[in-house]
Amino acid sequence: LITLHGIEKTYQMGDISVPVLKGISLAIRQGELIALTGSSGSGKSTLMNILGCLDRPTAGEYWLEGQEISQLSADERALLRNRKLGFVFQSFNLLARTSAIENVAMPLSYSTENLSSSEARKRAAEMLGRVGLGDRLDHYPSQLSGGQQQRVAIARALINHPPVLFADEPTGNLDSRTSEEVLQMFEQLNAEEGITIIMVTHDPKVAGHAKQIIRIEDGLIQDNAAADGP
Amino acid sequence: LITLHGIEKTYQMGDISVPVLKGISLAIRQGELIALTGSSGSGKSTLMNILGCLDRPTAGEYWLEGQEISQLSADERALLRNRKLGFVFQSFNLLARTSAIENVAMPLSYSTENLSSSEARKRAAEMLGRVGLGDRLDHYPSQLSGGQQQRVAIARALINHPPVLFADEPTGNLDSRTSEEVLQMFEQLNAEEGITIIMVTHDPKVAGHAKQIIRIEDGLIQDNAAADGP
Ligand SMILES: Nc1ncnc2c1ncn2[C@@H]1O[C@H](COP(=O)(O)OP(=O)(O)OP(=O)(O)O)[C@@H](O)[C@H]1O
Ligand SMILES: Nc1ncnc2c1ncn2[C@@H]1O[C@H](COP(=O)(O)OP(=O)(O)OP(=O)(O)O)[C@@H](O)[C@H]1O
Ligand SMILES: [Mg+2]
Ligand SMILES: [Mg+2]
Repeated sequence: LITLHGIEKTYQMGDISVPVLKGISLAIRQGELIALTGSSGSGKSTLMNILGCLDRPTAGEYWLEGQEISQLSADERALLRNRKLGFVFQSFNLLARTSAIENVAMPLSYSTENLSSSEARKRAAEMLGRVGLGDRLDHYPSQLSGGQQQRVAIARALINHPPVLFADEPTGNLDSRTSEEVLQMFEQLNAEEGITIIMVTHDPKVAGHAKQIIRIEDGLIQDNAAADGP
Repeated sequence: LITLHGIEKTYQMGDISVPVLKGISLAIRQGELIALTGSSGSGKSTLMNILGCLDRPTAGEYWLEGQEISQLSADERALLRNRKLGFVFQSFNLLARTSAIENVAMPLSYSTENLSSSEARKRAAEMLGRVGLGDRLDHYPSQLSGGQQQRVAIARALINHPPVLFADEPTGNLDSRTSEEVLQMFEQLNAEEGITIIMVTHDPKVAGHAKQIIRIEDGLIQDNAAADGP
């Protein structure tokens, strides 16, 4: 499904070069459930942004479903994202001036299904119910707790049933019981709908839910192995 | 040092009332190191905002160093915060258009010490060095990883050596080694400088570093007990 070959990312700050990804190569098959771990600043979000077509590498190749996409334009990448990829951001990126239910319903406007606004609203409400926020539909992000905002971001990423979900620290603001509920929902989507899931996490318990763990340090992959599952 | 008596907080959303804190009473002595836990949406950040003088309760009393402060004006609360309280926000709240070192140096302008700008800069650099960001001084928040932004927020909260530090999920975006470093720094500040520390956390390992654990559920305290320390 996904192949990365020699992916590099270097930021330019004036005359200083900041190399962040230094040659990442990996392959991800359809239906996998993968945890990406590594210390703070090691390059996980940078790698996720490239995988999620939010950013371009400075070198290397990215093959998605047989198409090499590292040099697509911003518009072409946006089209790809809206059709195929769900993304949960480390800092949520909710629209501040729209309510929880409106934030979640927003990606439905890209869907090929052409839903009526009441049908879209109904689905958004149902997805928010699945993450335990059925009684918070009309709250604005500033009227939600950190973990509630995180769950709105998760619901929004899943509303279009994307074949691939990228989740950057999806449980960082959640207590253990709510984390467990979110992870079980991910496992169910992976098992029943075959959604390919790649999640960044600092939590060994979360990584334990994955079938494969990729560890990145200082911009390079250090291990890439099957998890010793439960 | 701190006494809360029957603290309530209810939000008004049009004609709907959302009761969040339903009668919180507790006492915190100088020099304590306390963990505040509870599920997502239980009221932890709301309670922290009241304790940190960022918000006012709808009912109840808040005694800080013998002064009842629940009805202070916004200006009076700002003065109190700048002089006595350090606060690490769950969503960091860094100034987007200023660099890491400038963000950290900012509270020094409230300090009674009247530092020169080069002395202020030197101290901010040293504090950032303590959280492992000595090589990221001139990066802007958007050029930092999630965990690096969190550490800038921690450095900023500590730069004035406040007698009380409130930290809302200070390690939520940090890997276990970096988390451990931050917690050891907190323990050292508590042991050597007597700083009173109240931290919200979802992580049982973090709570394990505290001497006392307060658990809040649905706006009420469920337990308030000494931690079975190591
Ligand atoms: N401005 C507001 N208006 C209405 N409701 C609010 C507002 N701010 C917070 N709430 C509600 O108050 C409740 C408690 O929020 P709070 O942020 O204190 O939770 P928390 O314990 O910090 O949760 P988390 O662990 O997810 O950060 C939540 O259910 C939230 O929806
Ligand atoms: N726009 C940028 N310009 C310069 N450097 C950047 C930029 N964005 C990120 N960086 C640097 O790239 C490195 C990796 O960042 P990244 O966000 O990928 O880390 P991460 O592994 O997700 O960390 P965390 O676990 O803290 O979220 C960091 O050292 C950061 O300072
Ligand atoms: Mg990150
Ligand atoms: Mg909170």
